[in-house]
Amino acid sequence: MNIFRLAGDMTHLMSVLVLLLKIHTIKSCAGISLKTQELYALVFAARYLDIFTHYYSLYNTVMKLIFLGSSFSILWYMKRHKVVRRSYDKDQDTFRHHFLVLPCLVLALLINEKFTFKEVMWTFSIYLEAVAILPQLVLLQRTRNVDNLTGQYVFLLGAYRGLYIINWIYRYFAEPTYSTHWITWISGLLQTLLYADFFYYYINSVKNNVRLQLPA
Amino acid sequence: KVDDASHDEL
Repeated sequence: MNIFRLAGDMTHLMSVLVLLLKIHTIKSCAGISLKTQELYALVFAARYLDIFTHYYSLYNTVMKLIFLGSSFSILWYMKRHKVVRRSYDKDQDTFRHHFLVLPCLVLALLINEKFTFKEVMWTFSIYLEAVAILPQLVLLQRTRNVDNLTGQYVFLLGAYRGLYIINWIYRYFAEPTYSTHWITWISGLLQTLLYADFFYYYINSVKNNVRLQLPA
Repeated sequence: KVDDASHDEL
C-alpha cells in the first residue's frame, strides 16, 4: 500500500459518499445517470467475486463491502425510493449502456491474464469501469447546469483512477516483485482520459467561481 | 519479476 493508492481509494470513497449525501439529504438524484450507477454496480459485483474466497487484507475487504453496499444502495434509492425516484429524468438518461456491456464481456473473453471464470469477470469489470462514466458524461452535456454535488461526484470519480495511475508507476519502480499489468494500466489510462474535457471545464468553473457548464 | 495473479487492488 502506498500513499497514491490510499489517496485514490479515499477519493473514490469520497465520490460515493458525496453521491449518497446528495441523494439522502436533498432526496434528489437530478442530473445523476442511473445507467452509470447500474454499470458501476455491475463493475463491483464482477470485480469483487473473490471477496469471500481470497482474503487479502482487512482494508481491502472493508473497502469492497463499502463500494458494493454504496453502489447497490444508490440503485435502490434511484429505483425504489418513492421521493428520489421521481427526480430521476429517464428521458434525458438515454445512453444505451447495454451496448457497453457486451463488447467489454467479449473483450474480456479474448484478452485476459488467465482464462478462468473469476479472472475473466475481473477483466470484464476493468474494461467496463473504463466506459461506465459515459452515460453520466452524456447526461451532463444535456442538463445544461450541473449542480455542485454532481460536479464534485464526477470530478472525484475521475480523479481516483488518475491517482491509481501514479500508484502503478510508483509500484513499478519501487516494488521489485510488481510485474506488468497492461490490461489494468491501459484501461485505467483510457478511463482517466475520458474525463479530460470534464476536468478542464470543471477546474475552470471552480477557478472562476462560476457554475459548471459543459459545451453542447 | 514474480507476481501472484491475485489482484491486491480495488
